[in-house]
Parts: sequence; C-alpha cells; structure tokens
Amino acid sequence: TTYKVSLTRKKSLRQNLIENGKLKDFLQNHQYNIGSKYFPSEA
Amino acid sequence: TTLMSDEPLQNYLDMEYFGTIGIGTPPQDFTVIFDTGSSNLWVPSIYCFSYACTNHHRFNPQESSTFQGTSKTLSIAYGTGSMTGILGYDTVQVGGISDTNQIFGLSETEPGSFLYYAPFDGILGLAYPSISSSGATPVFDNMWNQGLVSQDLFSVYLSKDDESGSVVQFGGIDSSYYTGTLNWVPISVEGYWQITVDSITMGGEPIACSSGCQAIVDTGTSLLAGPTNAVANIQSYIGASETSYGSMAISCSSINSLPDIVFTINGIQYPVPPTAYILQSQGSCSSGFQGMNIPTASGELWILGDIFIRQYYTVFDRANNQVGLAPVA
Repeated sequence: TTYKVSLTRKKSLRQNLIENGKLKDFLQNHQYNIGSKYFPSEA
Repeated sequence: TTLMSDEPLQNYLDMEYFGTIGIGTPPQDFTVIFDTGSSNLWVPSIYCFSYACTNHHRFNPQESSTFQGTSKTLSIAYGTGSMTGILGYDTVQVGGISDTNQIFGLSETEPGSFLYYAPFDGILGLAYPSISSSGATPVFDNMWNQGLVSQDLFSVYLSKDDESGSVVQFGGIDSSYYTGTLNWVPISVEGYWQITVDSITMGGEPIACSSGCQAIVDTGTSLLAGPTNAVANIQSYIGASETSYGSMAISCSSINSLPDIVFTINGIQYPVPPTAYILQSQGSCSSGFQGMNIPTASGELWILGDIFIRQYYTVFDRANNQVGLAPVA
C-alpha cells in the first residue's frame, strides 16, 4: 500500500505580497533569517 | 501542554508546491505545505479571528463527527508572530489514506497578518517526532503506527516546469521519477532530515563546506540556504545583487555562462546547474541562494530546499534513517 498526493505549483506568498504591495512592509518589519527555523530556542 | 517552538514563517515565503488534505468526517479540505523541515500538522480553525484567517479555510470541529478535543494547547512561535491553538484528534484524508486518530493543531491566532496573502492554509510536517511541538505525533508516524503504508518511507518528486506533476508518495518509491540508481545517505542527526556534506565546489574550486558540513533536506524551504558569508561569496561570484524586494537579482544571460555548483555527499557528486540555482520569473532572474544566520556552535549548516529536490528525486527513509537521492527523470 502506497499513496501519492499530487502537489500543485502555485504563486508563492512572496509573489502575492509583491502584487498587493505588501512585501516591502513584510521585509522591513520582520527579521528575515530562514535559519532560525532550525534553532527554535536560539530564535 | 504548551510548548514553544520558534519557526520563522519566512521559509514559506517562496514556497510554490501545495497539496490538499481533508480533516474530519465529512472531510473539510485544506491546502497545506508538506514540510520535511517541521513535524506538526496545523490548520486554521473557526476559533481564529486573526485577519490572516479570514482569507483561509477554517476547521470547524462541531461539523466533524469524529473530532475529539483535548485540553492541550499548541504554540509554534514564528519569527513573525505565533500560531497558537489547541490540539485535537480527527481523521485526516491524505492522498487516499484515512489517517485516523491523528493529532493536529487548530489555530486560534496566526503568525502575522501578512499570512492573509498565503497560498496555503496550514502546514503538514514530515520530520522526526523528536522536534514536534507538544510531542504531537507527526502524520507519517501515525500512518506507519497504524499499518496504513507498507514501507516506512516516503518520497518526493518536484516538477520543474508544470503546475502539476509533483508528488509526495507515502510508503513507496516510483522509479519512473528518477534515472540511474538511488544513492543512500545516512541521517547524521534524527530530528530534521539532516545529512553530512563532504564539500561544495564551483567550477572545481571549493566555495564552502571545505572540511565537511551538515545539511538539512527541507521541502518546506524553497531556496538553497547557507551561512551568510559563504553565500555572500557565491552571490558575488555569480554577480547577484540585492533588490528592494529582498531577493538577489542576477542577469538572466548568466545562466549560459556560469558553472554548476556541486554538492558532494557521501562521496557522490550532485551538481546543481545555473538553470536550477538561477530562478526565472516574468522575464527577470534572481539567485536561488539565501544567506542565513545560525548559532556558530552549530557549525556550518546548509539547507537543501526545493531547488535541490527539483534536481534530485528524494526518498525519506525512516526505516533505515537515510535519504535516497537520484537525478530526476
């Protein structure tokens, strides 16, 4: 028994934010460090 | 039980691959990221009144005959705010599997109003249970514990071009998605899907990881991420410069002149061509490398996100704690 889940490729959150004029605000107001996902306690 | 774990939602900023799951009886559908870089399943709930939730599907436990509530709460603090909520049990439909008695988070607050624009509702984590917030059993562990899949592994194929065609396969491997043979790499630390990389070279020259380093294979991160300094070197070598959008712009013509960047893992070379590490969108190009700050004590760490997985069909083997890699077909 093996099961496949199809993934759909869609516009990214970054694209949506750009198109709604919100990306600059997001980047200015949030420290952008994708590494902290892997070090929760440090973050 | 409330257990804070902090993940930044930034990793999901460039995510493009999403799947649909159903939760409850009858199933309520949600669009989720299948994320090998985390271990919890959570979706917005009707108890969430954040701005972000108004634009997403919200789980209503009163409309599910199989829902069981708990007194446990969940808090996953993102760099941009916290997803807080309660934990409950219900049946989760994933690709034809009825994953009964699955624990999941029902969010009451969402990490940041900007999530209003997110193309996904929630996250389905596929990393090890050891990093799961509140000790919640991850979806794939629950599937395996209940004997729902025949092999204790799952595999990921990410299509380069089409909107469709990408697949997460639970309990099996499909050889039509790759060429040659799968090379197996032992997991170095069971938590994330973490492996050891021998070196990273460009045009035959070492550019990072010169004495070996660690890497996490993460479907929940779109780019190739590494230490800020090493990535800054790569950005300058490939001629990328920062834009006001936070991305690194690069001339599209570089695609024809730049060399492969080669990750050597367990003695095998995994070249990533410029067609992969230079992202093209609406006529402009940007670098697929992203610098990240991590605690120095952790040593050099790289994140092999979707850019890498689009090149290499990946098997996440829990039975043998190893990752299988082969060039996509």
